[in-house]
Amino acid sequence: GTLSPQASALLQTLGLSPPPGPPPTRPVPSVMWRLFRRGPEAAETQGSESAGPEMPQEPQPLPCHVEELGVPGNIVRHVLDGGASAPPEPALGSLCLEKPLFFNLSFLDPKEQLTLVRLELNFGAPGNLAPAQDWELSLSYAQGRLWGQPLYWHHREVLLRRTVPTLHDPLYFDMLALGRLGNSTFPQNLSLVLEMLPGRDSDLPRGLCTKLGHSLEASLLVVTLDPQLCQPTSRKRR
Amino acid sequence: ATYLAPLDSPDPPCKARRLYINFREVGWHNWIIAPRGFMANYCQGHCFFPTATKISSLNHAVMQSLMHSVAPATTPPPCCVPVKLSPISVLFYDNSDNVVLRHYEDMVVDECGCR
Repeated sequence: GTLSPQASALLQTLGLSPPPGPPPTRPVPSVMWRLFRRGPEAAETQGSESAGPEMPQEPQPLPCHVEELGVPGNIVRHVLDGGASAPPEPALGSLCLEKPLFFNLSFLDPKEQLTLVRLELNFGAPGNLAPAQDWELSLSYAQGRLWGQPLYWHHREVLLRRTVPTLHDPLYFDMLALGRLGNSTFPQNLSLVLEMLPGRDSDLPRGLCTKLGHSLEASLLVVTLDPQLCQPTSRKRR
Repeated sequence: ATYLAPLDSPDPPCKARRLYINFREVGWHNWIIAPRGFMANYCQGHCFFPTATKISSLNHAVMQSLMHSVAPATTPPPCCVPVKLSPISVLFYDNSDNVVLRHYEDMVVDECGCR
């Protein structure tokens, strides 16, 4: 319903804004639960429950630092592929898969510094069916592509090529390490194209490639640091 | 939910009082995934001399409480404020259905003192 002025002011101060529509039903990714449980309260609780006066206290997690990911940050967002429902493009030649990936990053606030942008590719059950052979993956930008136009019409800047032994486990790519994303101050979105080439055994059943395309879950883990929230209240020198 | 702690004496000393913030009661439970609420607490009580000397007070606060005890009209007592705070993290959905973990410093009052 409508928020009271006090609630609005408090939400704004905390940088929170309730979703306009009905509550989301999207499951919470396990990585986010894990990060939440490892947060400051967990350390505090563990300290008070298990440690009596004689037990050494657990070290407090560093403020403004995401310990598990090893980067500075105080806001972590899990962003799903906006194009997940779009069917994969018809893969040309010996390509097994050619999939557009689209991430909406318009939530980024100019005050926030990007410290990690990690792409996760998870092929789920069909990934377990894929033969364990060297798969060649390539990621490229598809900036400037008009929706609905075939991919191959567009010149693509290849970001990376990587050979992976299997599709059984999730694959991670550090997008900041790839360069341009880290340099662009406030990207509004990230449009990529994933191409997959089977390794040795090129006569894969076509159905498998289609299944891989449909089961692929791509997501971004975006960590940012809002320095203003990390300033210790400096005491003026007397 | 809040309730004023019963004042255990006419001039209760400065200390942390329990205050639990329940996200359901403020209607945020649909999009704040976790926690359901948290103990924010607050500070209440007096910093009168000589009690102020036993509370985690700055030397200046002790001096001010002494001055207040001898000339109350000229010097107010020190204030009972948070002196040790803890952070919390909140997991919620944002406007674009992203799952967000946000870390807030200084959200829980662990200790009060006179300042």
